[in-house]
Amino acid sequence: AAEVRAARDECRAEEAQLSYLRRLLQARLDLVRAEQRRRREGDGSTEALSERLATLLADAPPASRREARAVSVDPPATHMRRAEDRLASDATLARVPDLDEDALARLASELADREQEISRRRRALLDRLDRLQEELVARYRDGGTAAVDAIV
Amino acid sequence: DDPELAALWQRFSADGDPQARERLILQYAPLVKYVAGRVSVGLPSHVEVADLTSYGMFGLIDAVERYDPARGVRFESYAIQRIRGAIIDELRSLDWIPRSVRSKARQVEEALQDLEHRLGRSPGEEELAGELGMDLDEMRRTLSQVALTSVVALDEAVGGDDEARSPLVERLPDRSSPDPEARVDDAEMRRLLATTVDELGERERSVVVLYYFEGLTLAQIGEVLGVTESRVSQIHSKSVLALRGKIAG
Ligand SMILES: Nc1nc2c(ncn2[C@@H]2O[C@@H]3COP(=O)(O)O[C@H]4[C@@H](O)[C@H](n5cnc6c(=O)[nH]c(N)nc65)O[C@@H]4COP(=O)(O)O[C@H]3[C@H]2O)c(=O)[nH]1
Ligand SMILES: Nc1nc2c(ncn2[C@@H]2O[C@@H]3COP(=O)(O)O[C@H]4[C@@H](O)[C@H](n5cnc6c(=O)[nH]c(N)nc65)O[C@@H]4COP(=O)(O)O[C@H]3[C@H]2O)c(=O)[nH]1
Repeated sequence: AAEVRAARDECRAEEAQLSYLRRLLQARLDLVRAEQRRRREGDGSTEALSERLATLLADAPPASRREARAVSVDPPATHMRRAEDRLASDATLARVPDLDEDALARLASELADREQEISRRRRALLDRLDRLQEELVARYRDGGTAAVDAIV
Repeated sequence: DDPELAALWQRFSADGDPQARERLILQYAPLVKYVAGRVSVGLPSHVEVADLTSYGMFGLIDAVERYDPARGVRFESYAIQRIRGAIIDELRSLDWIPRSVRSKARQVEEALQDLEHRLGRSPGEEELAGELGMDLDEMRRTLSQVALTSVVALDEAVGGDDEARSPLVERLPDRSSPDPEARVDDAEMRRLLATTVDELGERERSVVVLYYFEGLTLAQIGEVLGVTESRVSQIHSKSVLALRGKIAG
């Protein structure tokens, strides 16, 4: 089971990085689209920035709730090292108030493409992770308490 | 890092420029989405998840105002800790576990501590039921009511009720965090869990390791141990309450 566990751990590390990246891209996309809406519809809102942001960042209830699993909230260790993740961490959002309509539209489509790609990769990775976990569950079950004791 | 962001921090820390402050809050707002989503996992269904981002925004604003770039800590890591802390503090003040259930959980926790001292080992369920003056079914029903699979529950178990630092937390080797108010992060929590897991019974040890270190769901753990998911949830609750007693003790 050691090699299955090693493959699972690798999957989990990559999934942590992808899920972190995905959430930052989704939030950026939603904030850029909100700015586009605000400019089109006029800025009637008197709410404080922080309240507007809180609403824009909230998730819709998911179609199917997942079973609870232990999650870590710390940022993943390999924090945004790759150049491709610049889109999720550079100063783009800080510049949004200065961008014109065309620049905002370009940014929104770039973020949407990237989010789709990352979500697709994450879906495939989650499927693989769940298969590996199921395999480990079968090995632990069949191996009895000895298999569990080996890791405890 | 990004020169534009460094310039914003410079403008804000030099003279508190309100525009720089607003842009920094906007820039880092996505961290709130990430943290709120993860803290929401395993919370009882009566907790309104959509409110978590509001609580989190206060944590982000607090982080922007207190951050000192000279300390050499990445802003993201510092902010994530503050956002998480702000959400958890708010949930605790709003009784994320209803008071009636919380007081029962407290009774179980105290009974676990008393028995542990008397027996010198982790008590079994029958012994615990006896100490509480309940039959086994009633005791298990009580454990079922306390849903403790979330980050909030573990933070509460490790951090304790009041602000006083618990003795076990201080024993962590590298509490050299630059921020005196920093809470215990996930890696430290798992280390704490690992140190106390040996003192749990065999069944509890398996549940804690399979949930926190192997990343299995409660249903998967039930499959491994040949018991129902609700039994796993009860065993897990008992383990977290026992952990709380050890850390506070
Ligand atoms: N092995 C395995 N792991 C899985 C699976 N689905 C999610 N995860 C992992 O488990 C974490 C918690 O998922 P959740 O309880 O559904 O909790 C989620 C969910 O409530 C919400 N969320 C995430 N993505 C979406 C989405 O696309 N739509 C909606 N409506 N909510 C989402 O944010 C929370 C945190 O999401 P993340 O940070 O991505 O963190 C996720 C992800 O790392 C799966 O099928 N198998
Ligand atoms: N419980 C739970 N469910 C999950 C999780 N990850 C995905 N899902 C479920 O799977 C559906 C498809 O997710 P996706 O392929 O990542 O595809 C997603 C993703 O590409 C994107 N998306 C999800 N959340 C957001 C968001 O907050 N903002 C933006 N801009 N896009 C989002 O929209 C697509 C559809 O999202 P939904 O309608 O929410 O529908 C989601 C959600 O119901 C998870 O971690 N936990």
